[in-house]
Amino acid sequence: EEDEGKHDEL
Amino acid sequence: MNIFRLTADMTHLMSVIVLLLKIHTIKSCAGISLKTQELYAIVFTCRYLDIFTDFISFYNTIMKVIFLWTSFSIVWYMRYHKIVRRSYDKDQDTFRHVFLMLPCLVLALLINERFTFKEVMWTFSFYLEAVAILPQLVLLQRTRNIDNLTGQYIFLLGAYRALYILNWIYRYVTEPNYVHWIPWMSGLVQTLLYGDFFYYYFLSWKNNVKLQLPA
Repeated sequence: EEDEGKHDEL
Repeated sequence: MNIFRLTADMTHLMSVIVLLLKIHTIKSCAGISLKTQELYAIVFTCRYLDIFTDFISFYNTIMKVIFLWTSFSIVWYMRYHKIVRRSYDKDQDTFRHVFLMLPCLVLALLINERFTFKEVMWTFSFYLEAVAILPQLVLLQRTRNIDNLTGQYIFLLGAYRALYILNWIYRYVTEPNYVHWIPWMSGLVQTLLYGDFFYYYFLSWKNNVKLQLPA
């Protein structure tokens, strides 16, 4: 789920 | 998404709903720290700067909107609603949040995963959230009267972060090279700060007595 540099958690 | 994180997000949502219900139905914010609520609005603003640039999922975007909308609504109610604001105890809620924000900002500038504006703001939001409950815990110590809804609100707010720690352990174990020390350390500090509150909350529940924090 976690692309580089994106934060997928709230 | 795993069950720990989903339960954590739902617990967090429940804490906000309990607080909004308290304020909206009995039109009272007695025992609630406006300082903590303002810090939470700042936490979500700084953490969700990517709401328009990085689309993760509908769930992610909807939850971000809900947390932003509810946190600002609570601050609005406590500051400007003509009835609710009367029950705000501003003489006791004196924690100066700048004392929390400045160190967190400095730390975020020093320790972050990438030195970009959005990333530093994201990091700042984790450090700030870890300590945002302090004004609320100080207020509880001072006012000592904790009504059920306030107690439930704080319990849920603490429980959500403890569940996130389970989520982080689960993801560390199941996802290769999933390592994020900043949320992990912040989340640990945040959960520990609730430690004594959980202890007294559990005692009051076990002995079926009103929740009292020692002076």
